[in-house]
Amino acid sequence: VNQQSQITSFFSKT
Amino acid sequence: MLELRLVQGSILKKVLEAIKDLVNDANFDCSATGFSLQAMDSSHVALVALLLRSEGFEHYRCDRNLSMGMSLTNMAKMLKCAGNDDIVTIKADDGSDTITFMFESPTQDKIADFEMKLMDIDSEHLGIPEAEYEAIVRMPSSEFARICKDLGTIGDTVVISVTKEGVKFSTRGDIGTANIVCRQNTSIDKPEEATIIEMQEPVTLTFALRYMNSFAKATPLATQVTISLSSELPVVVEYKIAEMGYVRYYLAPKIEE
Repeated sequence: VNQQSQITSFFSKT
Repeated sequence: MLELRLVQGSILKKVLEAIKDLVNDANFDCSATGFSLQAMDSSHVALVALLLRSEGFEHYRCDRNLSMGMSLTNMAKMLKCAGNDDIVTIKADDGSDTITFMFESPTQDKIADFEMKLMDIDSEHLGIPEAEYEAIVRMPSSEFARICKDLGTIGDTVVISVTKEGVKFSTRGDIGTANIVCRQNTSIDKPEEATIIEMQEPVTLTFALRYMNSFAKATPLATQVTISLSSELPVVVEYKIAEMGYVRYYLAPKIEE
């Protein structure tokens, strides 16, 4: 099953 | 004091149409570099980054860095009132809670100003690392829009797969499946119709079509779109804005659990 990942798990807050 | 004059005001109209469905409210940042925005959609699956460089404006005055929160829906409503050939000037005074959009007809016989209320927006700013992408596809933006629209009628997700054969867009739905392959085509006489594939490694990634169709709203901004892919990284879908900058969309992939 494909789960939608989130942008925030690839790019961190500045 | 902020004063930005853009002779080709239609660019700003098109930018708003390209981002307003993805993001409701966002902070526009103004600095010596340019007029920019970074915002995520409400579910944090997609991110849009806009840059309009200061050199692209006929007049660019920004005395100090400013961040202005705006409802993109309301900003789009106001910019819709500008004619396609109008010159658009954005003005704001220091400490003001409003921004003014001034529209001048090319013959200067009609001048309108629209003042819009600003809003306070808490937004997270993300650092986007420089990445070497395994595959970069450049293709006509209208072709990409057509593919996303067509596949969206059949399935919810698109599998984008780049091999040395070309780039394949596939979907699967209740009614069946669809595969569209675009091969490299370096038409020399019509560069806007070229499809160019730079591949270091074959890559296959899955994305929600709903977002791809939302990104395709930027099609009027550029004849070509660039799709950059690496396994386990968000895809970057970039529309260059001639001589001014870009709209880049980042979309998190669907990952097998």
